[in-house]
Amino acid sequence: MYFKRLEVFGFKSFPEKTDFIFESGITAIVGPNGCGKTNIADAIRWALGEQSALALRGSRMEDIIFNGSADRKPLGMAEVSLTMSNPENFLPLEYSEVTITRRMFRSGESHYFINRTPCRLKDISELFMDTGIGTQAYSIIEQGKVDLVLSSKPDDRRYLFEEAA
Amino acid sequence: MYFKRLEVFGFKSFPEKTDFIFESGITAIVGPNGCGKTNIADAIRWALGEQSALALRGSRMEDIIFNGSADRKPLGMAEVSLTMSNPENFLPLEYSEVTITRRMFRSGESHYFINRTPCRLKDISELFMDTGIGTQAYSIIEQGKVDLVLSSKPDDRRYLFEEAA
Amino acid sequence: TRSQFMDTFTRVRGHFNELFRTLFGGGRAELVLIDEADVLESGIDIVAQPPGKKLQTISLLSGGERALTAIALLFALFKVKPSPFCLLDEIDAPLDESNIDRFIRLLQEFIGNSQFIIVTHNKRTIAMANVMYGVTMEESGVSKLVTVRFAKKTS
Amino acid sequence: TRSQFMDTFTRVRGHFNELFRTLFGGGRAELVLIDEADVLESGIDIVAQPPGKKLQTISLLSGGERALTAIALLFALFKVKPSPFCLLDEIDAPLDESNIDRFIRLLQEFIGNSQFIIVTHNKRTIAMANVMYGVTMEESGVSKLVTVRFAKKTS
Ligand SMILES: Nc1ncnc2c1ncn2[C@@H]1O[C@H](COP(=O)(O)OP(=O)(O)OP(=O)(O)O)[C@@H](O)[C@H]1O
Ligand SMILES: Nc1ncnc2c1ncn2[C@@H]1O[C@H](COP(=O)(O)OP(=O)(O)OP(=O)(O)O)[C@@H](O)[C@H]1O
Ligand SMILES: [Mg+2]
Ligand SMILES: [Mg+2]
Repeated sequence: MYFKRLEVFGFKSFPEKTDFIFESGITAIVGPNGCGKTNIADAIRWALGEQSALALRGSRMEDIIFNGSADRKPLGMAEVSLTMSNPENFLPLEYSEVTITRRMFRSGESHYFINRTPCRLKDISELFMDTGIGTQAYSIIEQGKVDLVLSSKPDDRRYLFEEAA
Repeated sequence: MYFKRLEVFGFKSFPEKTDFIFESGITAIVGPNGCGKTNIADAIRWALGEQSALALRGSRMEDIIFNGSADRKPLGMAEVSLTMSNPENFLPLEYSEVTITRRMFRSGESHYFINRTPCRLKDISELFMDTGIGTQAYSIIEQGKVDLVLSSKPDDRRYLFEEAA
Repeated sequence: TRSQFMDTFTRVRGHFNELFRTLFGGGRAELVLIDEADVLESGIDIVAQPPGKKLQTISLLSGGERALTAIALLFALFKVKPSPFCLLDEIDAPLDESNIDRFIRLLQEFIGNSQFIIVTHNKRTIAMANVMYGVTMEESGVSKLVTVRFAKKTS
Repeated sequence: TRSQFMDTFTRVRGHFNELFRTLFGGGRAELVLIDEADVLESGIDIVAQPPGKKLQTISLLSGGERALTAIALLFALFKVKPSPFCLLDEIDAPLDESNIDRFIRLLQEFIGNSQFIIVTHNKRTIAMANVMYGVTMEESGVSKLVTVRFAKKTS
């Protein structure tokens, strides 16, 4: 199974609907400091269900909604959709392609969708439960955090092995 | 007042006596990963009186003595000398040039010298007491630690201002 | 379960040493269960010895050596239980040019099974990508995506 | 003493904003005493707003923006109380090329009073040094120094 597309709208520094097509092999994301590269990584993690604002570098979850710029007003909502292939029903659904969507308003009210059908966050977590997607700590290595596995305490680094087991 | 020379002998990855001449302006230190660049920074800090093995990336102070390589045996002692100009008796000594030397054996036994005259560590600390040398936390920025001043707690970063006061 | 963890641990440990030696061109690396009697709770120690150097605590390794050691461990975990995708945000930052070359050469072994997304400022890393997304902020505070597809890597 | 600290704090704050604007080409930065009533114990908050962006907590800044902000603060402290020497170990690692240029251009203002030793892997940073020490490990585990003196910067 593989990721096909990421659609970002109103998430952090992406006020305009932006499509990011996943390719096989290696995709490089480049650009100057502060242009939004790590924000794309944050969008993927948020779509997969990240619940901690701190993990996304914010102090409140509201921080992930586009907050305006010199020439633009803040937006009231952020929405990210992640589309993936579903060969041989890797995910327990009848579709050959699965899109999960997460939407959040400034009030904190959140909506979730699977293939555009409303669902609960619980349904998305259960969908990925045995696949390792979204939970494998070693599949996303955050900026500046490579050294953590070495600097962490011997007990703390166990969880990486438990996830691989 | 300025630094003139650093002599390193038996310190970390420098088993052979190595002279490092300080120039005015900007000196770049370059080389591949693991070749010894940060070890030079450690040598300067150790010469200025660093007492924490952890601050020098070791677990015991003995870790700063050359520990051998594939083709060489460990050494029994490390010695670093730092020579600086002393215009207008910036440092309270009669000399126009001051060399501080620190030597340590595996037993932990340490010797200190000012211009090759034995002294106590206390004498070296007092020598630098009002100059800010060796204590100014913002005059040595360690690898990977630039972000610390931003990620530290508001109370923790006070000390930088207190040092500048 | 205990046997499941031990099986995973043993396999990761094997890959870790192998990948370390590939990335460092020699030397050796070990994973050690601190408390062998209590496998399900024991902490795990990391031992790493670059080629030609004496074995010391990993704290004494250089910034680049630590990054390369961490990469060997993360890829060892990845080998045991691959993820369909892997996102690496500027992990080449502490590496010198020859270590970046070794890292990207190693990456080739993994792209068969997983998609890799690598955020980087490094030209060598960029050169081995199939696709490059440029992110710009021509309008302050507004990110825009530009796609550059490299024709070469169609094999 | 209270007045001594406030004097230092005020001067650092002024330089911080000024250096931030130089490094970012605009925007603004502030230092805030959390408890103005208790100056000798109060924590200090950092506020930073890159040009054209909305003011947000510094945690939301990018890796490179945070490094540049930290550099502005460290140099602000340096301006208030210079040190005869300053050692910077790979502080350019998170910076993109144009920010490295800004950083090294700023450095020129400080070299009159202090010696700078910069450990770097970056060619642009190396290009503006007077002297370059190459450290090699031709024999494994043994560091050796090679001096390269650039003739150009004799002005
Ligand atoms: N909610 C938001 N609204 C608008 N802008 C935001 C929001 N959250 C973050 N940003 C902006 O995103 C920028 C950071 O983007 P990001 O971390 O993706 O940079 P980057 O491309 O990874 O840069 P670097 O190379 O320095 O790591 C910051 O300047 C921040 O102001
Ligand atoms: N006591 C010692 N005896 C021998 N070698 C040592 C000792 N202490 C540290 N080393 C070696 O020094 C090396 C690290 O050197 P250093 O941290 O200076 O590298 P560096 O040039 O800064 O590299 P990087 O660019 O990756 O930061 C390690 O490989 C370590 O094995
Ligand atoms: Mg980033
Ligand atoms: Mg280093």
